[in-house]
Amino acid sequence: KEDFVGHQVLRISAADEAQVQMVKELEDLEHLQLDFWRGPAQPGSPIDVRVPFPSIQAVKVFLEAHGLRYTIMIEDVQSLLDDEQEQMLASRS
Amino acid sequence: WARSTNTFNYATYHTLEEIYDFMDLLAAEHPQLVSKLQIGSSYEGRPIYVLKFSTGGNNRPAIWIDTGIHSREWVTQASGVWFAKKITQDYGQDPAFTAILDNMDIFLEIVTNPDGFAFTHSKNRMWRKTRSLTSGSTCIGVDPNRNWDAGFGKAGASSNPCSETYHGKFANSEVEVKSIVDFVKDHRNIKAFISIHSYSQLLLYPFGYKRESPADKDELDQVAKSAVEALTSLYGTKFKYGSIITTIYPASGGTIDWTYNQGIKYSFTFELRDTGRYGFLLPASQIIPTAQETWLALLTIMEHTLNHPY
Repeated sequence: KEDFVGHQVLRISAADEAQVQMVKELEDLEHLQLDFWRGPAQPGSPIDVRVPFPSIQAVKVFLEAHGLRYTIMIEDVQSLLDDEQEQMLASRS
Repeated sequence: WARSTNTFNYATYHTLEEIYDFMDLLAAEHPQLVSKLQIGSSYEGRPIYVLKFSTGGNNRPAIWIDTGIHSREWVTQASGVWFAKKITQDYGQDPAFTAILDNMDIFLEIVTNPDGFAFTHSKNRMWRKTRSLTSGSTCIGVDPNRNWDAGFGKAGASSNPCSETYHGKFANSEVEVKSIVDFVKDHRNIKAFISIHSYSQLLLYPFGYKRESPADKDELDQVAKSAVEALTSLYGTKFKYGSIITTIYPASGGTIDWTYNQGIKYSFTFELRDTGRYGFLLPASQIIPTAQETWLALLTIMEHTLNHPY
């Protein structure tokens, strides 16, 4: 199974149209392998993105350099998936 | 394995096989009300099933509900299972719902993207697309909510096969989409079409591929408002509503834009719960509350459809 250890989901707040565009630029950087759960839309709408562990540093630097505010929505995706699997197994037994 | 739909655990996530077994159980328990139709086979050869709820008649006006076209949105398939059971429980008990099913059929497709769903269980929990191969690319899958023949290939869809919003080589290239297209066209009497996604808590109506308002915008807006009020009344979950393009962003080739263009006036799409900020990893403890509140919104749309024939 695909391993999501260390992947984080960041919630980004884009305050204006320029910041929305900034996130769209980030979306185009294929090498970062970002997975937008909730894409950039309008200023004020939250943007959620799953960031693989190797890209976390680069993404956070990008966001901070452009004054984009963010919070960590999910600290470690794999730990939530482990909980989910455990719950499924428990319900079967 | 559950031996009856009464002992089935609705408060946990299930595999494709478990959901398909649930469908068989439900149809066996309610042979006068529920039947299982196969409308096609997926890219990898899995059957694509629809539950038909009907109290008789011939080609009655119908309501279509689908869940799980994006495979990682697990709360949608889980809600679909709960809706199926709810339909069998409420028919004959809830007068408003009974009136709907006495006059209309309901078609419920619980796993709209079976290959993707199986893949989320076996290999990659985050898989969203179909599993079809694209010649000339090493990337797999098409976004089935960008593959419909409504503004196909315009803004809000990607031509890059590696993108999560890849629209495919041509409209209806995905058999999971084409199977529904053929079914809707053959049926010719579907009056409401509701496609259910998660997350971000929205109830949306056309269009996603153009800024132009649908001819029925005022009525759709009013129905959406009532449906959201009903949904919120249960647990206070906040939903926004409006057209796709104004409420989120441009998205071409989407399901309900095509159905609306086919003449299905009551075309809506939901984005279910994100309460607790878990995104696609909504804890299983929230499945039943999510399904319960969504059912109230569905009832509002279904009642309106029954009471406003066209």
